Amino acid sequence: TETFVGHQVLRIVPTTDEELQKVEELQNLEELQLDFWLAPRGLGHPVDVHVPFPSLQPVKAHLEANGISYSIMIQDVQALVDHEQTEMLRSRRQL
Amino acid sequence: PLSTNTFDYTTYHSLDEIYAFMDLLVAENPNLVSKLEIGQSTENRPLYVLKFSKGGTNRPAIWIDTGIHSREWVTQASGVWFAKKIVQDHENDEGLASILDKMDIFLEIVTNPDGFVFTQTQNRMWRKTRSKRSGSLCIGVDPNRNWDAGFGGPGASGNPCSETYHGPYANSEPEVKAIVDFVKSHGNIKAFISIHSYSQLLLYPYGYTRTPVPDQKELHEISEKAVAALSSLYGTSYKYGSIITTIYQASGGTIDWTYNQGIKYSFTFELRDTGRYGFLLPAKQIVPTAQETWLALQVIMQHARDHPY
Repeated sequence: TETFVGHQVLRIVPTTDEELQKVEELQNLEELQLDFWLAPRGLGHPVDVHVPFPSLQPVKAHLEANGISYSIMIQDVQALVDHEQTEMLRSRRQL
Repeated sequence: PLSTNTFDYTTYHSLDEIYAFMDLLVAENPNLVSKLEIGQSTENRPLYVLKFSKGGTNRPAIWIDTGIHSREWVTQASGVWFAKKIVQDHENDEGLASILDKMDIFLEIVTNPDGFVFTQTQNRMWRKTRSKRSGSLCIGVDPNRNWDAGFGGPGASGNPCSETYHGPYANSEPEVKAIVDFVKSHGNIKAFISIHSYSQLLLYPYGYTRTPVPDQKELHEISEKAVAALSSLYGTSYKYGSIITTIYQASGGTIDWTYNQGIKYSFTFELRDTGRYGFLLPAKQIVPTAQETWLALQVIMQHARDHPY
């Protein structure tokens, strides 16, 4: 089973063509194993990237080095997945 | 659950639970609901479609599918809610009753069962099908890039490891081919709605080309009314427009194909939310999401009913 311990989802909103290009470049870096929940679509539109734990530091460093601001949309992906599972189990137990 | 009245619509369910729900719904409403098997998935799971019909033969029909991208769990859950809603309201709701007087409704709740099971057993974030191809270690094809509409063009990937991999050829995925075959053999589908999440958008064709569809004005007007209806319930805000102008170029998409088949009222929804939880939308939002989406669906269905072509 795939776990998401330490994973985060980052939200990036490119405001310049350079920023957009840098974000698009991330899509080609397969070794980072990024999962684009919302792919780049243009300036001013959010890009949501699910980043596995080992890639968090390099991705954030890449964004910060290029002056690209981002926010943490989901701080702890595994916590949300666990909560989802818990709720499903609770419903089944109630039934 | 012993009946669809005791089924818990406020939680996410497994494939087995959803398929059991379907059987219950059919058993409780044999004069309205039937279950069709339109094909089998890559891993030989049945592809079930619920048909809601008051009779007649090959009536004009509305198609709704949910769960084509398996990780978009609020869509399958909403599909379950829609099924129950149709049964509850088919007699007492004037709008729905009049739709069913003239048209049938087909609802495929779990359009990608292999992917759905995989999200529940192995990887909650799985999006694609589970097909394997020789020469690649990567599995799966994006079922919303596998349709024969601008197939293989910009807006899809030829890399099997990509989340938007279009597949080796159009309709390579049995989940897609089953719908294609069904639509072609039925021949009388007048509205086609494919439901995804997330982003809170209502979209119409095209995604593969910037050429506007001939019916762009009408589809835009319908979208405006549908979104207004949706927002009226809980104030959820939606944007609307063509796929390529509202999000990005995407080739091989479902509703581009259905539109090119002559199904004028072809729409795609992207349900809640806009980025607080994304695909991990809390279960307590299932019912509100389904309720508001249903209002928009009714606008589209009523328009299809009132504008035969």
